[in-house]
Amino acid sequence: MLEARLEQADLLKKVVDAIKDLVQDCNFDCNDSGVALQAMDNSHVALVSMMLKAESFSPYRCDRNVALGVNLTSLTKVLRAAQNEDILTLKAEDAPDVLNLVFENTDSDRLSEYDLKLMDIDQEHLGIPDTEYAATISLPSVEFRRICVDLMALSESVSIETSKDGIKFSCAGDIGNGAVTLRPNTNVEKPDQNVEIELTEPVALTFSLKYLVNFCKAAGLSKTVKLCLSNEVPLLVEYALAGSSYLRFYLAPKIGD
Amino acid sequence: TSQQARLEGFFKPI
Repeated sequence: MLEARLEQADLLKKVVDAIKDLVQDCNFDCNDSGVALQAMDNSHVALVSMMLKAESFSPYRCDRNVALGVNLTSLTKVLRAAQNEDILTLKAEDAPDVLNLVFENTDSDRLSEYDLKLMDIDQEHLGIPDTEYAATISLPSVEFRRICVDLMALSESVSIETSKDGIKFSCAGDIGNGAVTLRPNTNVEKPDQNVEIELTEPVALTFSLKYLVNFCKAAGLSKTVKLCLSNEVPLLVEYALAGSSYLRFYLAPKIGD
Repeated sequence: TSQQARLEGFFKPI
């Protein structure tokens, strides 16, 4: 059986909220190392890869590998019943029809129990190779969100160019052009505000802003976001979670002249 | 104009 207890329901609520507009039905693959999810959007342009490591739960028990096929809209309805600070426990049998969710508020001695019906999902899995990216940029997640939202007002696409001097986001639209350049900067007192650039070669790629703005719904999960780029490979956008868990998004580039 | 690539062009199904 599976039994996984999260100190705060907040984490799962935010993760599901961040991905539910991108992917609808997906398997939560549970094994002794944790709970993983990989799913592509309908157009096969963006991919979500989530890993909640066993260490992120306390306790965590998973006797047999089990795939929990979940409709995220339905899961959202159930998670709405959990307060952010509730203790959340996920439970499932070895061959489950339902996922049992328990929310506990230790202050008020309230215990809520929900069973979510599971579904059989035949999910395509993609092998994601380990990649040495040409450019890795770390920046505040709210800054990245602001840039994507601002540029989307002008255009559907953004060009991202990185050099040792900085990272430039630019777009061209019917009403005009826009560009935001961030230079590396270190703030000792507020390390969350740092912009860090590691570069082995310059990169220039174009991406759909609609997807990037969607990824930015995860900004509440982490104060910083990591962008990993290499020419002509999908962009990796990573939100690191506590206990080396993560929420990653991959986005195929736009290719052409 | 540029064309949107799909993920399968980069990642192989397993």
